Amino acid sequence: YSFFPGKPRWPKRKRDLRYAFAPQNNLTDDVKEVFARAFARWANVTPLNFTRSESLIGVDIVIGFFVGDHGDGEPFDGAMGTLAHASSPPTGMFHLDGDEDWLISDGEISRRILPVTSVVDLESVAVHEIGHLLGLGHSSVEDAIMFPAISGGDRKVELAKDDIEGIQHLYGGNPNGDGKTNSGAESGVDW
Amino acid sequence: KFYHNVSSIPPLQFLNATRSAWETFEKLAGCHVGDKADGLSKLKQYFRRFGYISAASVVDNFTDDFDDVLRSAVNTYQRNFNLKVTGKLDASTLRQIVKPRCGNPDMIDGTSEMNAGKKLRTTER
Repeated sequence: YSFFPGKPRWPKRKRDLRYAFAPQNNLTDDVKEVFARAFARWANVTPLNFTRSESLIGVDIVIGFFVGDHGDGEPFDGAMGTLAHASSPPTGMFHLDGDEDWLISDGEISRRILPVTSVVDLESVAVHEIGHLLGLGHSSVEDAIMFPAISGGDRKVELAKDDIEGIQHLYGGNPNGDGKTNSGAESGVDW
Repeated sequence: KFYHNVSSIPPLQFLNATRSAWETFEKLAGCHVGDKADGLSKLKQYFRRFGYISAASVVDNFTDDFDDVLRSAVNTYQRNFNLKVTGKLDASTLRQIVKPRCGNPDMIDGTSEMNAGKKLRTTER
C-alpha cells in the first residue's frame, strides 16, 4: 500500500464524515446506494463513519459526474481511459467520468469477470476512489482495491489485506471489530 | 449512462466505449529505445499524466523519439505493474497501459510508493 506525500489523513476530530452528490447530476437512489455500499466497506475496517447529506452545506466530501474538462485541471478523456479521480484528505473531491457506461451490480457479487468490456462497474471504482479520499495512494498488489487499473466489466469491491493494512496504518481498526478480509474463493467469484 | 444488470447492456456499438482513447498505443508494440514512431509523443503524455515523466524534465512538445526519458518511464511502469522490466513496449506492457484506470497519478514529484519506490529488502542466504 502507499500514501500521498506527507501521509495526509482526516484529523482525529473528523471520524464522522458527511458526503453529498452534485445536485446537477440528479442521481437516482439506486446509484446513490452503490456509493453507500462502497463507503460501508471502508467504515467496516476503520473507526470512520459516513453519512449522506442531501445538502452540500458543511459536507466533507462532494461526489459528481463530469465530462471532459471540468475545471480542476484534470480533464476526463471520453469513454474508458481515465474513469475517475479523487483528492487526498481533507479536500474531499471525488469526480467520475460522465462519458463512461456504468454498471450497477448486485451487491452480493464481490468478484466478477465479464466478457462485456465496455461497461465499468461503478462500485469497484467508488471503493477505489474512496481509498484516495481517505489517504491511500496506489498499490502494486493486483488483488488490492488500490491497484490503479481495472478492465471493463470486471468487478472488484472487497478490500484486500493490503488495503486494510494501509487504511489501518492511517486510522486504526474498527473499534467494533474489523470486517473480515475474504479471499476471492471465500466470498465466491461470479465468473 | 447507468445499466442495472448485465442483461440490460446493449450491444457494443450502442455504448459510448467504441474505442478507448489509449487503444491507439497498441500499434507501438515492440518499440524500444532508438526507435522513432508516430504516437510515442502521445504515450509520453500518458506517462507524464500518471507521474512517470516529471513535468520539469521535458520541453512542452514531446517528440516521437523513443528516448532515455521514455525508457526510464517504461522501466518504472513495468516495476509498478509487476511486469518483466524490459524498457520496451512489449505486448504485456501495452495490454496493461490500455486498460481503463484511475486518473490519480502513480508517482507524485517523481517518487512512487508502489513497487518502484519500495526499497527491495533482500536477505543474504
